[in-house]
Amino acid sequence: LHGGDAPPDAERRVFTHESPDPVHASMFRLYERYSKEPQSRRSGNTVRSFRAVPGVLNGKDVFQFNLSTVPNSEVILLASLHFLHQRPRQRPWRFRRPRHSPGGPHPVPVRLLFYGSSQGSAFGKPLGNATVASFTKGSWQTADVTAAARHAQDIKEPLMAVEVDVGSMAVQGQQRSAQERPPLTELPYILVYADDTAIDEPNSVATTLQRYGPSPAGEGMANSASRIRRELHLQAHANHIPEVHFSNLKSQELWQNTYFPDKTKTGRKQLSGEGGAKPQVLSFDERTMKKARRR
Amino acid sequence: QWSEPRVCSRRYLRVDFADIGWSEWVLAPKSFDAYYCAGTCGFPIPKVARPSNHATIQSIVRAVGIVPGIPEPCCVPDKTSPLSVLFLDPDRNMVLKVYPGMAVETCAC
Repeated sequence: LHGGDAPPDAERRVFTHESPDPVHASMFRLYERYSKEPQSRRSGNTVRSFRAVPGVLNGKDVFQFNLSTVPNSEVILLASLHFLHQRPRQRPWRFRRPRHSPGGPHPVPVRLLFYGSSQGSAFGKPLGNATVASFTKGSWQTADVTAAARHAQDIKEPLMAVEVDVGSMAVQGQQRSAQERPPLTELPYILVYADDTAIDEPNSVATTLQRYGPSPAGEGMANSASRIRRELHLQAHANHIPEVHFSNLKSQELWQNTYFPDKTKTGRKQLSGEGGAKPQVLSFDERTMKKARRR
Repeated sequence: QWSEPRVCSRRYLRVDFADIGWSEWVLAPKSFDAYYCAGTCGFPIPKVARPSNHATIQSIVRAVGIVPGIPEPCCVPDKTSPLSVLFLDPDRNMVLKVYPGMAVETCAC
């Protein structure tokens, strides 16, 4: 934290993220758009991305999406499935929309079938279907899967499987053998646009972004060390006695009391039980008290 | 100069997510201008401190001193702005959220 009275300087870190990973690229593009217009709530206040995991359902190759992280407080406004269709083998794949030319790829309709796949049975629960009317080979396609995503949320189905029925055609990944997994950059993904009704509640930022406190006991020692390294360094130069342990304990206690009340209460009860009950108020002998009063 | 009381106003504060231990999962922004409010709201509160009517009354009551224990009105954020944050959820999926009230726009008594 850098406090002070100085006016805000113009220096800001700008993100020019050009990742070959389409999920990263899409999310960073959205971040830039939402940062420019944070007040606009047309697309909701939350966008979640879900990368596909190739799987088999009903004996067919499917793409599975784990939507379990979407909480009930998030009202799904829109969900879109993005998938790459049959890479042209002659040309290297590039994350770019191909130009449509008269002699280029021809549109082919594609049918998407959605299933809930977490019931443990070999057959998934149908969640709906969709058809992508205009479909061009070798490019990223987008399909509206809002109804299926909402249905999955309504029936509390965390796993959604998508089967791409293209007849003789095949979606990138399905045309490969079972052992050959498509590369990460070619896997389909889902973007879920939602309005999180809980985001206006107090501490919403900590609820989603605070993971385990700044200095968790017994875990992430490397992380906590890296977090305090700068402070230690400054103190060494200033020839001050580092108060790392004290501040760590203090901050840890603060975080735990604020965000993990149940755990700490139990932990403390156990601790106090082991070490003997200690009074809440400090007590001193009469001589010390007299000295203090005189002072 | 810090020992002298200064009227309630917005002060500069940049928060770096690395400093609060969130940089491991917060992808963007790395830091942002959060600002903070500080300063006194003592009687008489100047207009620049944008006192609410209640703050004005409380300040007068305190100055008169009839009711004991009434503190000075507080200097608090009056208007705030949201912040878009791109982060990884526990499943390592990228999530974008627009959090309200993340940066102070104006302060008031």
